[in-house]
Amino acid sequence: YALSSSVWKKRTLTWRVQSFPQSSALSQQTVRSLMHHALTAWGIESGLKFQEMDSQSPAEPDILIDFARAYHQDSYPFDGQGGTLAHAFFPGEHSISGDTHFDDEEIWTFGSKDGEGTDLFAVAVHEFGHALGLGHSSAPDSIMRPFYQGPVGHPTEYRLSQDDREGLQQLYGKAPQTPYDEPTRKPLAPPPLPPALPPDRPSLPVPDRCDGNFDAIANIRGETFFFKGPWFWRLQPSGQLVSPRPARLHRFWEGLPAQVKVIQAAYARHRDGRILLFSGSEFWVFQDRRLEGAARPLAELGLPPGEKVDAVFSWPLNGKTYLVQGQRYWRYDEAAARPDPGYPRDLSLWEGAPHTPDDVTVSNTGDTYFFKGVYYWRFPKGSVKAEPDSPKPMGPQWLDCPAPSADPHSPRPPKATLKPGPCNCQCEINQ
Amino acid sequence: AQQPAAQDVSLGVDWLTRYGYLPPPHPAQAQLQNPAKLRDAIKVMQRFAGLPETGILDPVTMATMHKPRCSLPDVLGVAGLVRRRR
Repeated sequence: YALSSSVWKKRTLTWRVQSFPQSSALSQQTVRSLMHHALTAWGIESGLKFQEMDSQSPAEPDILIDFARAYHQDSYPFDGQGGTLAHAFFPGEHSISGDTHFDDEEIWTFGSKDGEGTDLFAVAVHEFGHALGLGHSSAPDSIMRPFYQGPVGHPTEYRLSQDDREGLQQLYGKAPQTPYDEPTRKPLAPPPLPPALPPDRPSLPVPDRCDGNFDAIANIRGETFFFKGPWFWRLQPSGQLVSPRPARLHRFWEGLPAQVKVIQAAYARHRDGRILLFSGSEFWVFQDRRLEGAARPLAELGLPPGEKVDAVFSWPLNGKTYLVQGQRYWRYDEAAARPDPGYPRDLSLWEGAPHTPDDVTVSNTGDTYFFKGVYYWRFPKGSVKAEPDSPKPMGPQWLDCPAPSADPHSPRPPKATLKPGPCNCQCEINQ
Repeated sequence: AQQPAAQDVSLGVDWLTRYGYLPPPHPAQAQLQNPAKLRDAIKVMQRFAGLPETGILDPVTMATMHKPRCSLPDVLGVAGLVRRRR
């Protein structure tokens, strides 16, 4: 491998596709997805994080991606189809540092058999190597070889060669082992990249993750899913969002009935890895991303018929599943496959927990988190008593969002459940 | 081996200069590209291209110079380059 003399000082880099290919069949969504996967190929080997910037954001990203032709205001004019395909600028303080340009006169393809067009993912991985500070390599299996070597396989399965990993780690060190337990199962693979569709229809308005008030939150194989309406975000164990833009619920969860408009609770069942999504008085069981069987009644897990649930979580400490509704909760014994007797109980037994939580989940480190609005309550591993400094704003910790503004009009954290015992509170109408 | 045509040598030298294998020509010094330097430059290019390192601008090497590739130079100038030898 060869290293340029420059490297990024920061470890989180922003990127945005500023212009898209005009003469290729790839949709904007596919191009963005391929860029995400190409950057991720470098990120997972180095701990570098990459965040896509909204197209409306006025800020300049570190890596600005353009499809251009012929002379395009830099010292590397393109030469039409064939010949030079793309280039990128090494890290640095200059505004063009890191920027990556693809020749728009190439026929950019994804998933085509070799010989048809030029595989955009393969070239993007190469160019982002430059954008991170790598020069060309003569190693036979390196992605940094100067000549195009054809497609490199499916973006979600691609792994850098040893030569490229070593070069990258010279610059940025090895990826830190996440402090979390290694999830027992691989994270769910993202849905297959959409087939080459006509240029994207204007994308539907999506909710802002920084508004909080999620419908459901679940730790699914080490990743935290935040559900809101027909959308969801994914947070990787490293703490990095897969994308600031939400994914579509029904495109990912294959078989989820179209009439299910909102997921009210979710959890991953430890004993068999199934994922359960709850809506209304029913739930659906998924094996990986595929629905397994028909809807099941919530009553099966011990709730009164017709009731819905606010939050569901599985507590590793005892293997029991807790189902929360309002100020009450039920407990279900997964091993015995039956509800535990003596429930529902009052939620105040989880000292400090908010009533009617948006959802509850257990992190990879075993701590229990109650979420409500834009706040979270943390219960240290094995404890049923919230940390004294709970609640805390969830934005900065979970979603790469600013803390809610401190202005008096911003919603105060909902009152935590009072400590058990006689309550002498005087409740006026406006409390 | 068959001697490359003058035009090929000229195109080859331009290509090798563009991608950093040869120093850009300096009109004032008009330093001669001595044949040994040219041969070494061709060998390094052949290594990057995965070709037999003959040091000669043979037809395969010339054809490779027309293949699709990245615009960036292969040799970044000694100052900025840290190359790891196996």
